[in-house]
Amino acid sequence: LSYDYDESSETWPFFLLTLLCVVLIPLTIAQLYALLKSENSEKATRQKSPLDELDERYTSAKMIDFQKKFSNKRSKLTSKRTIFVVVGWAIVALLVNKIGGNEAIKEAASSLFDPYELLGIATSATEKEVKSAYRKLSVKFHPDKLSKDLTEQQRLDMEEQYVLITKAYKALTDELTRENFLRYGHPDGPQATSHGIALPKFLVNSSGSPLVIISYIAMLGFILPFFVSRWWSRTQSFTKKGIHVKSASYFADRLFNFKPSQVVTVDMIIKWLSHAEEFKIFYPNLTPSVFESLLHDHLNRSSSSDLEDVKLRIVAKTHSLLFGLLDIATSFRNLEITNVTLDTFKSIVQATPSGPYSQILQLPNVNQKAFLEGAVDDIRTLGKLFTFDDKKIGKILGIDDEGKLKDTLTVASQIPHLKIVRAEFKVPGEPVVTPSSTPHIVLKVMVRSARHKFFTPNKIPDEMCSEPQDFDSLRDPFASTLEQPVIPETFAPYFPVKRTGSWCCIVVLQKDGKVIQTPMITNRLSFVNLSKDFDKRKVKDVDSEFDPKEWEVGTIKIPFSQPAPPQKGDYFFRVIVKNTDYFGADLDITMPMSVRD
Amino acid sequence: NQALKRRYQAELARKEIFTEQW
Amino acid sequence: SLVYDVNTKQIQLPEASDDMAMNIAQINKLTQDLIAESNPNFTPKPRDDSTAMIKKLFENGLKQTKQQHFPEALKSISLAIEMAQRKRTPWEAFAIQLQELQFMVKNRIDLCLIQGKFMDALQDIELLQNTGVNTSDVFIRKTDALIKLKQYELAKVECERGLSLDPTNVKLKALLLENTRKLAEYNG
Repeated sequence: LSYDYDESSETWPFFLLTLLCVVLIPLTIAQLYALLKSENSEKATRQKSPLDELDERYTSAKMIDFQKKFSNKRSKLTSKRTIFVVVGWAIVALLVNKIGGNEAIKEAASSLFDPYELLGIATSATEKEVKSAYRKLSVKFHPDKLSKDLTEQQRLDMEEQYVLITKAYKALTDELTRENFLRYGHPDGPQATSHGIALPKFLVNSSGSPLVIISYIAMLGFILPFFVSRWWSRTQSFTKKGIHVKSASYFADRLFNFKPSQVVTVDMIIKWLSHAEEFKIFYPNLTPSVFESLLHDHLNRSSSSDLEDVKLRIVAKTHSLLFGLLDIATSFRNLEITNVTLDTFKSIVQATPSGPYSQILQLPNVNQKAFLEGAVDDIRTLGKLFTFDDKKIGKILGIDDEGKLKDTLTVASQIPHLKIVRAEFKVPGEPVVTPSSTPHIVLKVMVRSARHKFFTPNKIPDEMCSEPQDFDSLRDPFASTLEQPVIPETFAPYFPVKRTGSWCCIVVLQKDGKVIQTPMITNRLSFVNLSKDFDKRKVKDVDSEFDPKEWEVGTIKIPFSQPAPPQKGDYFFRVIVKNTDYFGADLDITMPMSVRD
Repeated sequence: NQALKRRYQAELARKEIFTEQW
Repeated sequence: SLVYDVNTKQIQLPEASDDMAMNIAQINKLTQDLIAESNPNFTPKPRDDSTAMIKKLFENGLKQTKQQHFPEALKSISLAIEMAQRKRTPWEAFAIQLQELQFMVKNRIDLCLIQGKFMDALQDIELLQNTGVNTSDVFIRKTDALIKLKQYELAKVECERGLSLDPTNVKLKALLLENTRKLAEYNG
C-alpha cells in the first residue's frame, strides 16, 4: 500500500541510462555507418570519364550557385539525428557522473558480497588458489593469531573481517553456501530486499503529479497522434515511384482519355508535366501555364529572368515525374506515349528540343544558325558527322575556336552508342524456351562511339558472349549484370543536378504493338570501349585491324513478366532500349521467341 | 460512324504536325 | 448549363471541356440529320441515292487511273470520299461505311504514292491501321512511304513489325534490306 519512492536518486538514473543506451547505441552505429558509407558508396564503382571535367567547365556560374543553394542543404554532420546522438551521449555522461557521485548508491554497492575481492584473488582463480589464499588470510586474521597490541575496536574489525573471509571461502567451496551465494548473492541466504518506484517522490505525489498527468496527456493525446498522422499522410501522398498521388492521377486521367488520332509530341508531355502537384506545392502562386513556359524556356536555353531559380527547381523535379509517367504509360500499354516520354527526358536533360537534328544540337558550342543554314549534306547523326575530318566538322558546326572544337569532339565521341551483338530469350538451365516456362531476355551489346568504324556482330566470337553456367548464375541470372560498373556522369551542363543517366528497356508484343510490362531500368555498363582508338576515318580494313578481344561486351538482362506461351511456335517481340540522357544512344530490335519442346 | 468521321477529319492536323516535326 | 436554340435545334455548352464539346457536336449532328431525313421509316440500310453518287465519282477515278491520268484520278477519288463523309448519316450501318471508306482510301494511297505525295499517303495508311487493317500490303506501303520521307528508323520499325506478322513476305524482306542500306548511310 505504501511505496518507497526513489528519494536518494538510487534507481531512476539507471532507468534513464538504460533507456538512453537502448536508443543511442544502435542509432550511433547507424549514423557512423551512414556517414562512412556515403563517402564510398557508388562513387567507388562509378566509372570516370573525360566528360567529368568538361561538365564542370561548361556548367555556368549561375548553375553552380543554384546547386550550392538547393542540393545537400543539410550535410550528414549537422542533421537532426546527429545532434540527437551527441546530446544523448552528453546526457549519458552526466548520468554516469551523477551515479558515480551518489553516496547512497556507493553504500548500496559496497554492501554487495564479493568473495573474490575479500580473498584478494582474481575471479578466474582455481580452487587451489582459493584454498591457498584463504589459508594465508586466515593465518593473518584468525582471532587467536591477532597481535596483543590492538585496540578493542581494531580487534572487532579484524574479527569481522575474519568472519567475512571464512564466508567468502565457504561461498566458493562449500556446496550449501555456494548455492546460497549463487542464488541470493550472499552466502547467508536471502538478504533484505526492498521494492519501490524508480521515480523521485515529487513526480508522483501531489506537487508533481499534475505535471506528470499533463505530460502524459500531451504525449498520448497530441504529440504522438501528430507525428503518426504526419508520417501517414506523407506516406499516402506519394506513390511507389515517388511522385505525388495527384500528379499520378492526372497522368492516368490523360492516358485514359487519350485518343489514338492525337499525335503525341514532346510539347504535349511538357503540357502534362506542367500540371504536376509537386510544382504547385513548391510555388502555390504560379499557374501550370507559367510552368509550361518555363519548361519551354529551358528547352530553348533562354533565360527566365527573375523566375530562373523557379525554372531550375522544376526542371530538377521533372526527373521523378517523367519516371512516374513512364511507369503509368507502360501500365496502360501505350507505346507512343512511352517513347515520347523518354524523348522528352532527353530533351530536358540536354536542354535541346526534340527534332531531326537533336543528335548534333545536343553537343556543346554548336552554332545552330550556321549548322542549319550552311548544311550541304543533311547531317542528322553523330555517326555521319564523324565521316568528316575534324577541321571540316568545325566548319559544319560553326565552331572556329580550336579548344572549343576539341571539347565538342570529345563530347561527341564519348556519347555511348549501343550495337546489338546477340539477343535471345533464355530459360536458365534449358537449351530452348519450353512452353509455359519463365524466360528472360539476354542482350549482348557493344558500347561504341560514333567515331568508331562499324563492324558486324558476327566478328564477335561466341565465347565472348557466353553466360556462366554455374549453379549460382542459374539460380539468379541477374546477379552477373550487377558486376558491371555504374555508368559515368552525364554531360549535361544545363541540367540543375549532377546526374547519371540510365537505359529504359521496354518490351512490346509485335502482334498488337502494345507494351507488355513496366520498363526495366539499368545504369550498369562498361564504357571502356569509348576511349578505344578505332576511328572510321583512319581504319582502312576492318577484317585485319579489328581484334574483338580488345573490346568489352556488355550485358543487359530483362526479366519477362509473363510465362512463355503454352503452344509451340514463334512469337515476335520488339525490345526498345532507350537512354534517358543522350540522343542517339538507343537500341530498337525485333527478336523472336521460339517456343519448342 | 461519328468517331470514324472524326478520325478522318484529323488527317489534316496530323499531316501538319508531322511535317513540322520532320 | 446547356443552352438550346429553338431555331437551329442545336444545343450549346459554353466553356465545355474537349470531351463534352465532342459529345455535344455528336448530338447536334444527329439532330440535324434526323431533321433532314424525309423518310419516316428509315433503317440502317445505306441510302441508295448516296451510294449511287459515291459510286459514280469513284468509278470515274478508276477509269482515269486506267488512263494513267493520275492527278485527275486522285481528285475524283478524294471527291468520292468527301461525298461519303458528307452524305452518309450516323445511323447507316457502320460495317458498310467502314468498308466503303477503307476501300476508297486503299486506292487513294496507291495514287498518292505514284505521284510522290508521301505524307498524304502516310496519313491514309495510318487511318487504315487505326481502323484495324493490318495486312502485309499496308506494312509494305508504309515502309515505302517512310523510306521516301527519309524516316529510316521509323521505316525499320514498321518493316520489322510487318515481317513479324508475315515472316516470309518477299517484298518486306527486300524493303528491310534497302532500308538497312539507307540507315547505314544515315549513320555514317
